[in-house]
Amino acid sequence: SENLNLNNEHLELNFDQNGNLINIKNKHSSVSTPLKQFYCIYESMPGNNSESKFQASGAYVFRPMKNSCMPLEVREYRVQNGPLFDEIHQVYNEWISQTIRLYKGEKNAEFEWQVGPIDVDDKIGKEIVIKFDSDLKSNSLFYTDSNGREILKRKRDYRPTWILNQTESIAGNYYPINTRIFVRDEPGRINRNNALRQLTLVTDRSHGGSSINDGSIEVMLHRRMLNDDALGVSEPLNEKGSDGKGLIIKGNIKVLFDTVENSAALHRELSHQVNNKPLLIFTRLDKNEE
Amino acid sequence: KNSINLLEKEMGILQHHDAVSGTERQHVANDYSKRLARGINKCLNVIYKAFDHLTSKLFSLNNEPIFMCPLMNISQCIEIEGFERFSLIMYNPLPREVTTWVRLPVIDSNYIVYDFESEDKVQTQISEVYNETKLIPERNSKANYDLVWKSVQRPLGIKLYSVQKTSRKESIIQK
Repeated sequence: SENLNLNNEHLELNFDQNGNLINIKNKHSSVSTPLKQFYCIYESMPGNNSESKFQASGAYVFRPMKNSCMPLEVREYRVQNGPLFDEIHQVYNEWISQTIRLYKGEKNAEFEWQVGPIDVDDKIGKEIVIKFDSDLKSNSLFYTDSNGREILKRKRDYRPTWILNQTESIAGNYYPINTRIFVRDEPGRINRNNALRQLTLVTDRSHGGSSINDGSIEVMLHRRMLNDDALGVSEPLNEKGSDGKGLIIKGNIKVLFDTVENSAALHRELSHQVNNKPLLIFTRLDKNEE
Repeated sequence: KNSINLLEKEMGILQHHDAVSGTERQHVANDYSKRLARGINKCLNVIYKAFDHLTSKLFSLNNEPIFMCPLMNISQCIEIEGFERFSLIMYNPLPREVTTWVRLPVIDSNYIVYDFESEDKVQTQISEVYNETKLIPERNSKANYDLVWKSVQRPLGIKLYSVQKTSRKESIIQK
């Protein structure tokens, strides 16, 4: 009946009574934000395969049917505490679940997600995103490392080299992510913490992602469609697992929340660690035998 | 030399645009997977030889095979499931000290981990493998738990751990 929280020396994550994340606080920097984290489903445009005007969402094209996604809330959850880490395991539906893990001494929180097989029995293609909604005053700006070398500034509904006529308010603002995406309080924007804050996601693989509203980040995790986008593949993006159902995929996103000043050093180091993990080799030999 | 050339060649093919963007047909995706797996398997032999060479200064493997577990993201390492004792060799590819969290899928919850160098017991925590992961059809593991501990890795260094199954009684006392 009480609100939950995960705590370590650096971060505090607060959850409501239903197990939904609602707030994050950095204890060292004394900054916090209401943070709603959830999964959201975009319905894929079924399209008309012979005309690009009614183009379907497919392998080449992300084209949701509506300009909003259907949010999911935690259906059930379990909390596990221990000497090295605390975690909350959340189930959203029959095919989406995640574990939020806070290791002792770590400056990031781990969100281990599992999505699939995406249910298409209703004959509707679906594209699943993980969303983080904060109150950061990002002023239409967000940042991705799209070319794998440097962080690039992105502005919603804007291109730096031509006048954009935005016709796809969701997909038209999606950009590639290689290892990270972040939003931050832009200078000059007033916030109640009296410090510029930054919310950074460090990913374990390449994704598409965006910031559709100020302070919000979303990352595309998994897609399953029933129509071809008529751009040459000639088959829908509908890969199946060994059981003939849609694929199940699993990954993790590390979340950093700190001041803008501190964040750059944190996400650079963390991204190196995520992408250059130690190699693990096993042998049956043990110390006694040796 | 030829061992690593195969992966280089297959990666070259995969740098074709449809592999990068994921817009290939399904049967082409399957072919790409097969090519990558073939290249990676060849490279694994090179990695094993390198580890054998590096670790030979610390201890002799006495022809005991070494192996990797590429499916640990779905809590699966079938090779170690039947072992009462085994060793873990870790190599940090970064030129600076890093802290990492080791997660090993195990069948039971009663294991003790020793640091090979200091011979100290390492503090561990058991984490349940949740049903959603167990239901992944490609997963064949019987592991019910992940055995987790913190490891501080030296720059470009090797770290060794000895993992031993204990009696349940000893495990309960430890808990």
